Amino acid sequence: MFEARITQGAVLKKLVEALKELVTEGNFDVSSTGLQLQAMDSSHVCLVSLALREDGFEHFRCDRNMAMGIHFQNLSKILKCAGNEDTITLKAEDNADQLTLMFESSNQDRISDFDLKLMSIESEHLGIPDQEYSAEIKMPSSEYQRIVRDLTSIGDTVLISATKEGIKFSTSGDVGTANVTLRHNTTPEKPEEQTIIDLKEPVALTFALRYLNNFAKATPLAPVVKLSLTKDLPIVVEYQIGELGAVKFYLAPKIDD
Amino acid sequence: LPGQQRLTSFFGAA
Repeated sequence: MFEARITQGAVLKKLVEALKELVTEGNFDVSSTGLQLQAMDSSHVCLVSLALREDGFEHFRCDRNMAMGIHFQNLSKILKCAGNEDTITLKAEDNADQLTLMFESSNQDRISDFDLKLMSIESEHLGIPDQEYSAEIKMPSSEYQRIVRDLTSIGDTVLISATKEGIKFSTSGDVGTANVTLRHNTTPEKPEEQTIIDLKEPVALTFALRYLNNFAKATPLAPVVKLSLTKDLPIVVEYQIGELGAVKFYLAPKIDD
Repeated sequence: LPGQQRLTSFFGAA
């Protein structure tokens, strides 16, 4: 059987809110090492890769590997019934066709359970090579959210260029043009308020803002986001979820017109 | 979007 208990149930709620617009369905692959998900959007332009470690849960047990096919809008409906302070336990028998979610209030005086019907999903896993990136930028996740939201109101695509001067986001549209530059800034005392640019070589790539804006739905999960860029390769937008694991979004670049 | 590439052009099946 599979059983995973997380005291901060809100994390699970935020996670599913971050994914459900982007991917309709996907398999929760559970094993003794934790829970993983790899799912592409319907146009195969971007991919969500989620990895939650077994030791990040208060309790984790998985007797045999399983792929649990999840419809994310449906999972979201159930998780909306959980309180923000609730502890959430996920449970499934081996080869089950349903996932049980149990919600316990913090003072244990309210316990509810819901069964989510599982789906059978054929999904091919993509092999994502480990690689060195030309530029890795860590910035406050709220800053990333603001930039992509602001630029989405101006244009459809953004040119992201990383140089030793900083990281620059540029767009243009019917309204006009917009440029936002963040400089390497380690002055703030709190690490989560710093902008750290680790540059091996300058790089500039163009991406669809609609997807970058969608990735920002993960902002409530983490104070810091990391962008990884390499010439002619997908961007990685990564949120570390405390000690539990990470969610990474990959987006293929646009070829310059 | 014109010029939008697919992820499958970069990452093969695992």
